[in-house]
Amino acid sequence: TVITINGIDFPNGLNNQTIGGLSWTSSPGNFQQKTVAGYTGVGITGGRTGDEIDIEEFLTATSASFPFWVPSFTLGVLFDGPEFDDVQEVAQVTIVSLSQGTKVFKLTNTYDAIIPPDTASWTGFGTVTNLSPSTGAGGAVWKITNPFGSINDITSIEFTALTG
Amino acid sequence: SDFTLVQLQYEPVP
Repeated sequence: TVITINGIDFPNGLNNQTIGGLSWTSSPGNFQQKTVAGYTGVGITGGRTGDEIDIEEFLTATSASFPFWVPSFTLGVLFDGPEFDDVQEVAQVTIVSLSQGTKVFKLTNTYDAIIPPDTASWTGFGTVTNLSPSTGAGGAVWKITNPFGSINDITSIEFTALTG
Repeated sequence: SDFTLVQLQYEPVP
């Protein structure tokens, strides 16, 4: 049975909460929802932006009782440069697998002068789909399907930002 | 760089 956890499920202002059967923590700030172009994601208070997962901020989900497989995850407001005078943004995703240990992956929104297509590169498995474009009016939303391939003994997953 | 988590799907493995 696939369980879906959405950004709107995170209570603003907390930093440690069981949501959808996983233990979620944020550090060093607290959960903070942000809605852009109709997509609500959870970020973390403090840092460069007060409502996104910034460099040196970490959102982590841990399972103490069972390992799991990840059918998909979706990230928002991962832009690629000129919309907000920003860089090609990079998300780092780290998993801990019982059989394979710690594995680190990156999602980079690669700049496209003309969109569509709007593209991003993922160092893991599966496919990358753009759900909302990387434009000033868009949400720069990316869905990664089957991101870790057949790894099905994951016990934690952590999201943080890298320098773009 | 900065972003939000919009959704995570997982499936427990017995």
